[in-house]
Amino acid sequence: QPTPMNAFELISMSKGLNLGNLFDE
Amino acid sequence: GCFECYYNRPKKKFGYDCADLARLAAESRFNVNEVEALYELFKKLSCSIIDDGLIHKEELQLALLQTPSGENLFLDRVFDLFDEKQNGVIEFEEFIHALNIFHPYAPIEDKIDFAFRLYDLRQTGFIEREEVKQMVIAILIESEMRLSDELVEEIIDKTFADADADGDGKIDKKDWKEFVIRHPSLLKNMTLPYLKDITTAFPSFVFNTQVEDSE
Repeated sequence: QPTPMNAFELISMSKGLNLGNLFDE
Repeated sequence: GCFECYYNRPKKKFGYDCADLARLAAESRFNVNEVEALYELFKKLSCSIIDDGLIHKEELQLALLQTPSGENLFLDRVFDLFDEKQNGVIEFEEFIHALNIFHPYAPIEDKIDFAFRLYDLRQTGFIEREEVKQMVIAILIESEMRLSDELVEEIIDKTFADADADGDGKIDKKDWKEFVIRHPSLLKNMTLPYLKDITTAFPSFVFNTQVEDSE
C-alpha cells in the first residue's frame, strides 16, 4: 500500500481552491 | 497614467472612476493598467449569471467548477474570504484585495495566513482534526475518489503528526506556518502566475478605452 498523502496535499487539489480557472477564456 | 481612462466619467452605480482605480492600484501590487485589466475579468465574471456588476457565489462557482449548482465546501470558503463585507456578493474592491494575496510577489506571510483562514472552517483560530476530516471527505467526493475510512484516518494521523508540532491535537497559526514552510507545495495554489502579466491576458481594456474615446 502506498504511503498516504498529506491531507492538505489532497485538499489543495479541489477545483474550488484553484483560482487559476478564473482566467480561462 | 490613466488620463484617457475608460472610467474617467461620472460614476455609475457600481462603476469605478480614475481615482478609484488609482487608489486600488496604490493599495495593491497591481498598477493602474493591471487594475483595469482585472476589471475586465471582474465584469466578465460578474455578468455571467446575474448582470449586476457583483460576483455572486453561483458566478464564482460557474467559473471555478464549470457548474453553477451543487455544494462545494472549498468554494464556499473562498467566497467567504473574498466577501470581506460578508454581504453575500464580491465587489470589485474585494476582488482586487483578495487577488492581491495571490500575486506572485505577495508576501508569503499573507499567503500562509489566507490558507490558514481557508482551512479554519469554523474560524476558531485553529485547524481542528474534525475540520481536516471534513475537508478530506469533501475532496474525495469532489474527485470521485474512494478511500476507506481507515485510510482517511491514517492520512489525517500522519498529517497531524507532522503539522501539530506542539501536540495539542489542533493546528494553530504557528504550527501551520512551520508546517507549510517545510512543505511549500501546499501553498502552490495561493499563487497565480497569470497575475504577473494580467494586461497581456486581458488586453481588451485597451480596446474598450479606444471605443469610449471615439464616442
